[in-house]
Amino acid sequence: KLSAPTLSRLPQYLRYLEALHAEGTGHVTSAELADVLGVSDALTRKDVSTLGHSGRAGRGYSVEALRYTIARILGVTSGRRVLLVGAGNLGAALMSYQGFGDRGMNITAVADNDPEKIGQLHGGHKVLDINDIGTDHDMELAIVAVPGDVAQGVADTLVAAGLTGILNFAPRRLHVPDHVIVRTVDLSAELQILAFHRDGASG
Amino acid sequence: KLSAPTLSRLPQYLRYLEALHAEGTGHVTSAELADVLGVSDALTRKDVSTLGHSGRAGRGYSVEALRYTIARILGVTSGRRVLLVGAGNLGAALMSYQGFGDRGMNITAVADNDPEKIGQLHGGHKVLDINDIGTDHDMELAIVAVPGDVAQGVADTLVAAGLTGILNFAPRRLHVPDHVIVRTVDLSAELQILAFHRDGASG
Ligand SMILES: NC(=O)c1ccc[n+]([C@@H]2O[C@H](COP(=O)([O-])OP(=O)(O)OC[C@H]3O[C@@H](n4cnc5c(N)ncnc54)[C@H](O)[C@@H]3O)[C@@H](O)[C@H]2O)c1
Ligand SMILES: NC(=O)c1ccc[n+]([C@@H]2O[C@H](COP(=O)([O-])OP(=O)(O)OC[C@H]3O[C@@H](n4cnc5c(N)ncnc54)[C@H](O)[C@@H]3O)[C@@H](O)[C@H]2O)c1
Repeated sequence: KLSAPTLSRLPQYLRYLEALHAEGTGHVTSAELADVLGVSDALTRKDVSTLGHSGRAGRGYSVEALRYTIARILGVTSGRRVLLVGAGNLGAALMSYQGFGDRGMNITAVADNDPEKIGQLHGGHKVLDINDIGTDHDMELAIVAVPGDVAQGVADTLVAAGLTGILNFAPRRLHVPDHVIVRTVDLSAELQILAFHRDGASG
Repeated sequence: KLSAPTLSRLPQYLRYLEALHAEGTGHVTSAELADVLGVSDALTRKDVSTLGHSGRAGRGYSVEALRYTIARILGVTSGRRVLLVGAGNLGAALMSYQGFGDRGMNITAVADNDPEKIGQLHGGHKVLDINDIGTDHDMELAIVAVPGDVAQGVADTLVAAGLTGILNFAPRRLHVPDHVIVRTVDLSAELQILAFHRDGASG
């Protein structure tokens, strides 16, 4: 029902709706939402109607109702429990990031394989031994912030432990069974693509 | 000439070609490249022919020649000079990341507006005052790792200083002139989209 492009816009709509809600604004027009995202008004109307909402002429959509619908779809209302694997440089930054909790993504556990880190407090979390993660837990998602050469092994461990969604920062393509979803963020590639466009070489 | 989907695959081809080069492999087939990226063989052949390379039946493409072509397109051969703005949690992780330098993206300066950080050494860089960044520098790209509410102001400063490519981590849409390119990475949105797919709610 929801296309991938529509889905990828929902977090941005939600962020703006939350700001409106915080300042007590009751209604928002599709034109205003479209402007915030930098897309056409027609596209925004289409997105919002896919969500089952219709605006009242001249007043627009109810901020509260639209906010709740999107938050529910994105799982923000229920809150997600996230396991972070890798208490290194990147892991330390991710642990401290308020933005995850604000959007219902709560890092509830941190695991590593370094004996110097296991059992110690990092970012308020007692670091667990990755090899002790069994199936008896209530986490659904994992963030992989370990070196590239061990990332596949870590992914295998997570799949065996029953995690079904992985956000991967290691510059490797992870192979997982069909019921598991992986999204890879490659920050170096982002910079390389930026450099390419800047050169105007795509002309 | 180069489509956006083809461009977004180049960093992954390059990463694999570099690994082959490091182990002394001279040739690679389109089928092998396709398998690494998880795309079809036909798509890889199309990508590589857009780059002006053709394989020899049975042997495939020259690893060295293909590697050099892609590295040049992505600006790796010349090396890029990158300004990092924001020496906070995320900035600290990004400063220490070897992966950027390996791919020609060199963080050559770090700027902040916090008097406690300016003039101090962070990750081997003496932190500059963002307000001192004039136009007399040789940096082309910037990474923005500052809080959302100041990100637009920082972007304005960078545009005035002549930077034409921005990798933005703040959860805000930045408004810049047409000659400046912005790519935004929203890590919370990545988790939200992962959570949505995991629920299978898109069925
Ligand atoms: N630092 C960054 O800003 C950055 C940016 C982009 C991508 N990355 C990628 O993120 C990953 C982490 O980078 P980093 O800079 O934090 O590295 P790091 O070396 O600082 O941290 C890696 C952590 O992973 C742990 N680890 C290693 N093997 C493990 C295993 N088998 N099981 C569990 N934990 C294990 C280590 O003990 C360490 O704590 C790397 O793949 C890197 O390429 C990092
Ligand atoms: N920490 C993470 O893992 C993470 C993850 C995703 C996104 N982000 C985003 O990245 C940004 C940085 O996050 P953080 O956790 O590093 O925050 P932080 O508060 O630890 O660091 C922010 C840094 O920006 C500096 N700064 C503030 N205003 C500035 C200005 N006007 N000019 C120059 N420097 C200025 C501060 O002095 C500080 O050093 C935020 O927008 C956050 O939403 C962070």
